[in-house]
Amino acid sequence: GGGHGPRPPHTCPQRRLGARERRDMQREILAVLGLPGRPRPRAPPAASRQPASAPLFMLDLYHAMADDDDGGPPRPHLGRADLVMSFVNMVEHDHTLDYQEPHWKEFLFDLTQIPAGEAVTAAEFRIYKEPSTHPLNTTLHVSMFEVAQEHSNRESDLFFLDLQTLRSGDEGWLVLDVTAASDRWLLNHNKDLGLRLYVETEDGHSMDPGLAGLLGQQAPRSRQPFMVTFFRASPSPVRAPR
Amino acid sequence: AVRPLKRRQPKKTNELPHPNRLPGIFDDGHGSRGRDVCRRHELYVSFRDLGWLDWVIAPQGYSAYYCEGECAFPLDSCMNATNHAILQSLVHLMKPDVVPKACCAPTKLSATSVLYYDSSNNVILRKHRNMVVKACGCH
Repeated sequence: GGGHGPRPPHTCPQRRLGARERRDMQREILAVLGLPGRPRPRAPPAASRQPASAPLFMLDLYHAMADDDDGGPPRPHLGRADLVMSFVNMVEHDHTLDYQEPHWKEFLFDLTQIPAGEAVTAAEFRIYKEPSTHPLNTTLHVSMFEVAQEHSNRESDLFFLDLQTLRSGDEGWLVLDVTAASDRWLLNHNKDLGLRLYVETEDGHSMDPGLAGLLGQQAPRSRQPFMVTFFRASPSPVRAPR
Repeated sequence: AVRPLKRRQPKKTNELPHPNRLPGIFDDGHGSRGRDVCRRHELYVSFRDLGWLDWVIAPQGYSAYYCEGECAFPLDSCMNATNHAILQSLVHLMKPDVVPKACCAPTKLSATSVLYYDSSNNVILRKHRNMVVKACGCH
């Protein structure tokens, strides 16, 4: 039989990779991780400044996903998702105080970054609510619509998405389900997604969302509104041999 | 004509030869010629070494593991070998130049998740199924 001594040291030559080889290896690992390439965030990443609401929420999801794999309690929507994206709110239109009723807030999201070939399993709009001082302790109805089509000479076409009822004194993240809007935005990628938010009192009067305690872009970074979308990868095509 | 008495065939035993009867087989995790038996080894993919921590929020890297080691007959329980691998290893003993040994490969894989920024500063959480080796075996 062969020698029974300790295993001979590995003979394959150990050498440092050259710069170009390292770049090729990184590109290969990115491809395996399904990352299009090495994105360079436009501004220095928010993590280097005061943490923003979306990354904080996504970091929670990351830990929940890791616990999920280790048999932890499942989070809604997370079990079936392969990809979760948070969208930073780009523009905010206020149709409030100096306008006649109804008052509303509109948020726009850039959907061009949505990866092709992924099916949306759920989408949420998250907005922080502080206790509002008036009308004191009444019931408020918060409704969310998608701006399906804008018209120059008349009111935009709206598509109802969700309605939540809360107390004016409530505080915390309000989560509105906007999954129904995803059917359209997968069709026209290049169009921004417009979401419009209304607040009504119990007797049907429209109320300025800001007065109801709903925070918009002026809020501190850790409490700004954002959207989260859960995707399920369609069966990935066989990777081209490299 | 009287049919010649059939010589009784020796009773075929179907248990495998006991490992210690074959030369060079140790049961301390080393196969023949002192090589490691098939098992899982640590492989750490460090995002820090790749210089990605300016856009990957979490993790800093992850243990992917890899399988290496010999699938030398007999394939004992720690190799969680398939029946086919046991057969292949037997046939390899008879025809080593024609049939290769069974190979050491993952038998159980799990997912890993990566959290990172895209070029619009959106935050993306991607789950990669079958990215981490949980167990190895002979196939």
